[in-house]
Amino acid sequence: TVGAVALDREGNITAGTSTGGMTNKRWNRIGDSPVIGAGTYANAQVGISGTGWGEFFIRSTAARTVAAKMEYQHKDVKTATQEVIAEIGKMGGDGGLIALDKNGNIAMEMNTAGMYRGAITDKGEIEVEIYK
Amino acid sequence: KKYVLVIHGGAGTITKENMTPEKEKAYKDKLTEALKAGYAEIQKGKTSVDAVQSAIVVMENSPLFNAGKGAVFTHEGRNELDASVMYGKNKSAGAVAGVHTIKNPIKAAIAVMQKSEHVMLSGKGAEEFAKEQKLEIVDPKYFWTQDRWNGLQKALEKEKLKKAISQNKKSDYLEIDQKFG
Repeated sequence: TVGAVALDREGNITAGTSTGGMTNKRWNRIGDSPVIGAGTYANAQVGISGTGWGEFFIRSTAARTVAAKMEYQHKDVKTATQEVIAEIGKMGGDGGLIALDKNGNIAMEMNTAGMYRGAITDKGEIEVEIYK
Repeated sequence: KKYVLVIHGGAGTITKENMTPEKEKAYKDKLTEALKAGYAEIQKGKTSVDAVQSAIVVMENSPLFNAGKGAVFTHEGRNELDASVMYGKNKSAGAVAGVHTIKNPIKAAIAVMQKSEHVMLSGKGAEEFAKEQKLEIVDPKYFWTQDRWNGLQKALEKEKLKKAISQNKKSDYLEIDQKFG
């Protein structure tokens, strides 16, 4: 699975996710990636894209829950994302989430050994990481 | 720091032990290329939708990631793709699921969001819609890669073994660790 969240010069956020699903899947199984609110979500405040065990991301409405924690509980993007990944972990699921808020703060959280991830600042500074 | 773009290329059992320096460099280079592609759109004053599309297309076109070319195989040996997008300004959204011939599913998701009254299209219908929108349609063979094919064969072997063991009423200890997207 791959994903991206961007913040443009007008201050608008977009989140997107694309995947090939799961090896050896059957019965036209679909995971969280194309499900709005589970694998992908964006509003005026934050955008989120997820990767991981799709069934758990769907059941926890992962991406929307990050946004809801920010909207209703006034949590920052990092705390909100960490909490959702922790909740998925408690359910027995695993994976990761990336998020970007309207002020240019990011979160790249996972409960797996690693996640291919990267970010770029408004000045063009690039950060790329793989391992936890 | 103010970030304008963040990306991921999947998560899972990624450790130094199961990575060669060459492979690590290839991943880092491709992630950097995706970031630069998205950043270029923002620098040009384009929308965040354009930035997300450009970044994801780079990763979809690379066999390194499980999306587009390089997608994993279903049990039947097909590559089945899904994608979605959401624009925060007006909460518009689009998605495609279970498609096999759209070269860049993220473009199809964006087309659903911008050019239809729907949010999610699936299967053949989604492919017809993408064709109507003049998106690039490819032979499903385009998505085939040796690595992913080998991955499926391994998973099928494990499944066969697991079935044989459980039929012998022995412990069901073999795990199929191929659940990741």
